[in-house]
Amino acid sequence: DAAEMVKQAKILAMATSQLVNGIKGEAET
Amino acid sequence: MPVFHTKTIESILEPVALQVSQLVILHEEAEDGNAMPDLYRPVQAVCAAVNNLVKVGRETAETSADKVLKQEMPLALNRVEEASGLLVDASGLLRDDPFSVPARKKLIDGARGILSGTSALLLAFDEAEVRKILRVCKSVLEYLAIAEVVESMEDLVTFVKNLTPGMTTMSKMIDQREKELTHQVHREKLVYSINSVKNLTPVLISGIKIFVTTKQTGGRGVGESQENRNYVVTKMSQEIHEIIRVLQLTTYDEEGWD
Repeated sequence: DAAEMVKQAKILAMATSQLVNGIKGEAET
Repeated sequence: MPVFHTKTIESILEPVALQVSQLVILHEEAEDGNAMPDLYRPVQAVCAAVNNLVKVGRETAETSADKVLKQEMPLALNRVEEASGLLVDASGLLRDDPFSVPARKKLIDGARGILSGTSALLLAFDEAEVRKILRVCKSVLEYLAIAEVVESMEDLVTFVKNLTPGMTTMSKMIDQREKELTHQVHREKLVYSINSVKNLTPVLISGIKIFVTTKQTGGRGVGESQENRNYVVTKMSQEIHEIIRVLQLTTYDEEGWD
């Protein structure tokens, strides 16, 4: 349903943010 | 900076969109870069999240009666899955060579793909939600036209009885939608139009009542009361058409942003 899809999209966005932060952290050093 | 037209989509995607755009800039500035860390775990976390989203998305598309959603949802889900595949490839390449340039490119393309695919998915779903509201608006619009064939008090009672549920549902849906929009001008237009419709409803009922009474008593002013009733129906219809138009707008108008 709508709430579940929004929840899963949020989890994916958070996981992607963490990944990007990991890559960025390395790129910034 | 990307702009999302609903608060839900904005809250989900805006932070990651900002990070991805910063990542792109960083990598454009430092093409050669440093050694990349082992990204196996964060990539696996993304893949697990993609799998869950795809599962829920497919279920949503399968159970939906909306044909457009059924077509668009799988396309968006494929984009997200393909992007997740790029991240897995990149993670594998980086394990062998932490300086791998193709791996960096795949990482960026993968992160961008996750963002654009999730955006397409949420937009497809949001558009389907808007279509639900549009259907209710159109049914109210069609029913309003019946006002012109009400010729007795009994008809009027039936008319009000049948009009009320649709009008209540439409008002609730527009109130919720208005709160969800990020575009201030669109919000204001929706509030203005739905309030006009709400305020005109008792005026319409009163207008029909005057027309019915005037006609039944054979008194003067039948034409005038008919014109008055038709004017209110037209005005209400125009406002509902405006609601339908604004609901379908997604363009960001910077000047209108509060």
